[in-house]
Amino acid sequence: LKLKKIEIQGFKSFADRTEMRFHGSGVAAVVGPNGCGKSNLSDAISWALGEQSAKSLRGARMEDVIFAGTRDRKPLGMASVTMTLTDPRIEPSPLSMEVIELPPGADIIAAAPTGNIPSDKPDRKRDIVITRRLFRSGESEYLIDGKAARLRDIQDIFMGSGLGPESYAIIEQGRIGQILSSRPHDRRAVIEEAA
Amino acid sequence: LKLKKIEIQGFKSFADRTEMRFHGSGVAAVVGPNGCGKSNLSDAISWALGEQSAKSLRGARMEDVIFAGTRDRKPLGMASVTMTLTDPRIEPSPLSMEVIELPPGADIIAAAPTGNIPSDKPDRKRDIVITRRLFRSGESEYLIDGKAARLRDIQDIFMGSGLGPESYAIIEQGRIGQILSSRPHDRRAVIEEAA
Amino acid sequence: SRKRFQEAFEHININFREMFKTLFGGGTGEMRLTDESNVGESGIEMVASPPGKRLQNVLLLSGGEKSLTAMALLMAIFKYQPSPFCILDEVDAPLDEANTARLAKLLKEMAGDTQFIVITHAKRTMEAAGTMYGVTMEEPGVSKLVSVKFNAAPIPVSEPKAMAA
Amino acid sequence: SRKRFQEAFEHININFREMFKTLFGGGTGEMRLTDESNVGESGIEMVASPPGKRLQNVLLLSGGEKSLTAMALLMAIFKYQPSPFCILDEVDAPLDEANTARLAKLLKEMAGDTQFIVITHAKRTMEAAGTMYGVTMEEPGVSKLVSVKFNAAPIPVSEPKAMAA
Ligand SMILES: Nc1ncnc2c1ncn2[C@@H]1O[C@H](COP(=O)(O)OP(=O)(O)OP(=O)(O)O)[C@@H](O)[C@H]1O
Ligand SMILES: Nc1ncnc2c1ncn2[C@@H]1O[C@H](COP(=O)(O)OP(=O)(O)OP(=O)(O)O)[C@@H](O)[C@H]1O
Ligand SMILES: [Mg+2]
Ligand SMILES: [Mg+2]
Repeated sequence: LKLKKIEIQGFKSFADRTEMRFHGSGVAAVVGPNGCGKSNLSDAISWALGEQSAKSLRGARMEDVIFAGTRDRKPLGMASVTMTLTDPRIEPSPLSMEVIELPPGADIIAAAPTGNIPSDKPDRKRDIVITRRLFRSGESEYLIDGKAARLRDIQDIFMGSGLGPESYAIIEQGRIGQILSSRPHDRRAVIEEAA
Repeated sequence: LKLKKIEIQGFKSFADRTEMRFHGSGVAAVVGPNGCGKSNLSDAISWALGEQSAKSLRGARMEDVIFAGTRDRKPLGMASVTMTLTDPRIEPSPLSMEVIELPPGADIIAAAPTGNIPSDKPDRKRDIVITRRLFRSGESEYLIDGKAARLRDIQDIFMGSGLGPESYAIIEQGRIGQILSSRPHDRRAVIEEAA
Repeated sequence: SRKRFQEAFEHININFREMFKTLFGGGTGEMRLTDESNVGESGIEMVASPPGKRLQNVLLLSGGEKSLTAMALLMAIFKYQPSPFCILDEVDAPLDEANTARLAKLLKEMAGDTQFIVITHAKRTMEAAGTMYGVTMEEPGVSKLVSVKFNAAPIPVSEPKAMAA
Repeated sequence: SRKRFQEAFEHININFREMFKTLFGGGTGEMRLTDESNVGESGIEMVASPPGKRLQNVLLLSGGEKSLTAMALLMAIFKYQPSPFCILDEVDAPLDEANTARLAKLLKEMAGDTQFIVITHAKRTMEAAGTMYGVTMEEPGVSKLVSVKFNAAPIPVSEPKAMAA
């Protein structure tokens, strides 16, 4: 799996539609003054992966991730994050979400459903496009390749991919200190996740 | 009260006798590579003021503040920190510790006992010299101007001076984040301490 | 005693608003009683809006904004009740260069009565210091104090006279 | 499953010793089972000695030493089980310049399979990056992504093509 692109709109300080494209490997630096929104980008990616704890996203309620307005701008009614990932190893055959026939050696990502693909024409054979939306009403929407899905389906995609909940793939600001102070059995859990 | 000097020996990584003199005002920077001992200096000053929590000094037991040796050096048997402060406002008269007659407008520092003053000949009229020692046996020693005292006497000197336990005079590494996350009533305690 | 708290609270709040503006180059920061009707027992909450942003609880600010706001509160308390000295251990770690420089400038201004001892890795903070103490571990595991000149290698000196330099 | 844990533990421990030496320029760091006799349920503790110092629990290290040791563990896990990407938010904040440079160099070497996204204020870390994304708030409270050239002012661009630069 490689990260290809994220599109953010209405999520925290990213009021306007923002797109961020990646090479898939290498070191990319994110820079800017204090308070400009760098950690919010990291929160957007955590959220798209299925983070359910508002506290981990530095809010009191999940609603706090929706753009809350500024002195000159009104709050928005929806937050939306779309993440596009590429699986370069696979040669997927056209499959529906319900009937899954895995080619030998492929993991569950290979069964990405074909369907209504968003504007950038991702490589249908290889890309998986995940969308998460939250409305101020409290309603949530989850899409996998444009098809309605449950949060659980999104979380399942990332199980065992190194992006699961026990993984260290996302180190939030200030969290590096906690990695060493975790208790002996929490540390075991992290090694087990990698196993 | 102004900070004049600290002398450290056997305290954490300061195995050899170290002296640090201060102007009493202005900005002094302490610099050096990671792990060289900068925060240990801050711990030495907290300890001299009467800090009793080993955890606040980043140890498991109070014994952890004694130099524990390196690959080439044996551990030491004692940690010692001596702090010299100056009270520039006062004109103290020679007083013993027991019979205290305070000149009008002076606070309790003015009653600093005359006695056996350590080598640097601090200004007897104006300096107060505090020493704290800990032996590996577990025994502690406290001196005020060279005379034996209790830990309580040292802590009393700093009550209400802005160096008391609720004060923000010493901000340990990483603690700046906690100042804002304290609860409404802890915040009140800090303001009350300053009142 | 409730009167003294009220007086301290109001003075420190005035200082806090001023310190916040200085460090953020604008904006609003203040303390509020959680229970206006019960001053004797009320807790204190804090709200802030950096320039142009909405007023909100300080816990929603960014890492650097939080540290700067905390420093504003600290300096506000110090202005009301100076301590003989103040030790700040790497408080500038989360700050960008502009904020580091503003904080260093404020510390310089506040250091008339108070001895500030600032542990730092940041050049901007070192530039504001009148005195610099270098700590080294030439012998592994054993700390040693040396005199430091900016832009020059540390000069190991026979202790301790050089420290007053 | 207990076998898989044992295997992962041993591989990651080998990586950890190696990563620790790389980041500290020497010294020893390793994980140990708290209960050797009960591998199926034992917890894990960590010991470390930076070059020349005594072996002790990692919790006794300095702020910067702890962060570097944590990064060594992270990279050790990644080498065994690479994630598709890794976001590091200001992990270099407590590091001095030499350690920042060593960490940046290691990230570059590890980035063959993994997309590292490093949020940072440190120039040494920026120098190791192949791509740089600038985040600005020209309009207060509204974040915007721009293309950044090192040593030049950010160039606001019509989104989003410049991001792949
Ligand atoms: N729901 C929201 N709506 C609007 N603005 C928000 C929302 N949530 C957070 N913000 C704003 O985003 C800003 C914080 O952004 P972020 O934490 O990403 O900063 P940062 O670039 O990481 O800064 P630092 O370098 O200090 O860590 C704050 O000013 C906060 O007010
Ligand atoms: N009792 C002790 N005996 C010997 N060495 C000790 C003792 N206690 C702590 N140390 C050592 O002191 C070092 C930590 O020093 P300190 O925390 O002051 O570093 P620092 O200069 O603040 O570094 P950083 O910039 O990373 O915060 C550690 O290497 C630790 O092993
Ligand atoms: Mg941040
Ligand atoms: Mg330190």
